[in-house]
Amino acid sequence: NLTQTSIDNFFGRT
Amino acid sequence: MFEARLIQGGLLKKLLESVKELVTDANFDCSESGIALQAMDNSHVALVSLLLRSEGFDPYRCDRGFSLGVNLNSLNKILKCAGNDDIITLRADDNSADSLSLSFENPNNDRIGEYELKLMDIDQEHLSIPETDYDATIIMPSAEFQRICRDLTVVSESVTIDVSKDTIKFTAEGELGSGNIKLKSTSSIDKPEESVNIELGQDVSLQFSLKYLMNFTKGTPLSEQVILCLSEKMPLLVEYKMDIGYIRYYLAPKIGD
Repeated sequence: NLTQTSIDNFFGRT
Repeated sequence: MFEARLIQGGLLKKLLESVKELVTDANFDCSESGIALQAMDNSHVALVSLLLRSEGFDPYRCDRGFSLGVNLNSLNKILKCAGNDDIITLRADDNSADSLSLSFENPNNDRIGEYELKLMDIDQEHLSIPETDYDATIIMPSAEFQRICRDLTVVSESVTIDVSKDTIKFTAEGELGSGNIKLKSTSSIDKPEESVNIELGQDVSLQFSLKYLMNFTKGTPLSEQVILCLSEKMPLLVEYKMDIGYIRYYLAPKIGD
């Protein structure tokens, strides 16, 4: 089973 | 005062086509260096980042930085009123920038269309995209990438991309069966735009949603080549370079439980 990750898990908020 | 005149107005039309399905509202951040846009899709799975450098416009004027909040669907509708060969000029008054003026001049300069697009306040999160040394960088024909995504959508909702040595392999497995496409690195000196170039630090294997990749391939008309950058457990970067800038799409991977 695969889980779709979120882009904000990788790129921090400025 | 902001003014940007783009001789190749058709480029702006294509650019809007390539983002409007992913993002509904976005700020165009205008500065001396050019026009930039960064936005995530509603579900925070993908991010689009585009840049149009000021040198690409003639003339380009932007006294101080400001943001133009735009409904991309509305802007796209207005841009459809411009001819493919029209010169497009964007103008906004920074004091009362509640609308963006657009003018479309035909090549003979005997037909000029003028439109106003209402602007909106968009409170948008801005993400910092880290400088990344990717494990694998692939440059390939953009039409080929589009075809692979389209073909594998028949089989599954997701695709596994494996890069090793001189091969990039796209694999899809679904209820009806499975499919894969392998591309070997090639070099065509006569037609570099048709070659597949693989730069590899270490082998990579990642899974992504094909629905988003299909959306990214809306950028295909912008460039004959697409650049794919992959690193384990990092978002995929899909980039289309243009003479005056770029559009970059980032897609978060699917990870096994």
